[in-house]
Amino acid sequence: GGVQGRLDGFFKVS
Amino acid sequence: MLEGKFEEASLLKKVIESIKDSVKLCNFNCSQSKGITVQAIDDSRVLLIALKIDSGSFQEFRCDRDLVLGLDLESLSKILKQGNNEDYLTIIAEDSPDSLLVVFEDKKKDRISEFSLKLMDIDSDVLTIDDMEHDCSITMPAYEFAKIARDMKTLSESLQIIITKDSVKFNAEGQIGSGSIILKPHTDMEKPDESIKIELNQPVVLTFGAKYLNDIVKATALSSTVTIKLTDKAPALFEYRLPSGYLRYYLAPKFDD
Repeated sequence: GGVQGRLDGFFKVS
Repeated sequence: MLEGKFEEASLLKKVIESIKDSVKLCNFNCSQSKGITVQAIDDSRVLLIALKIDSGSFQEFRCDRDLVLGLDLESLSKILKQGNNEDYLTIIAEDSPDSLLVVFEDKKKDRISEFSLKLMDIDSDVLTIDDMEHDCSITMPAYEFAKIARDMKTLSESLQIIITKDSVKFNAEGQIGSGSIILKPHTDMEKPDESIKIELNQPVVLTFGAKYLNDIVKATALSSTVTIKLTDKAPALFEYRLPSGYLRYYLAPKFDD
């Protein structure tokens, strides 16, 4: 189940 | 120059064993004020590791100017295995280092062993992690969370965590069947680390990849408790406290198709 999310969608690259 | 002496080699050994299967190459940032900090993300960009080994984790620590040590953790792990857990461990680097000196000292015998590890230039982007408000937080014995993550992985590649104000439920549904484990908060006065604490702003249901949870629980030897902070539709934070500092994992959840 389900699609694995990625962290890039939540945290900004600095 | 960097010179950091650990009272026992076991601390750094455990830290590296906790992260080396998730990230192979990473930069260790060293400074007098922050000690050693690391941020690294796994190749699939699902799991992020944030490590802080404060100078208080060292018996002696000095870092004259800020340094970046680019390390291959597989190689560092090979070198750390050369020393015994109880040995003093000192890491030493020059100001513009191309290698890291690793020194073990046996406390009883007059035995000193020295190793040099080649450093690398590692390109890595740094993610900004704001201090988030979380919907809920659970603190529980680390070994208990590890057992749940390992056992439930045999049933399913996903593990659902459901938090309400009076319980945390771990749910796995797989080909052969399904299973769930429910824990209720309680306080153990004699062994506080055996307690289960739930702080809740609002109930949360999240699903995580069992593979990643099993990578996270490799840190179990570092701390008697783990704190898990969850927010709806956001990455979860799994925190293992060091004697002075922390190892945090941020894990992106799975979403319904």
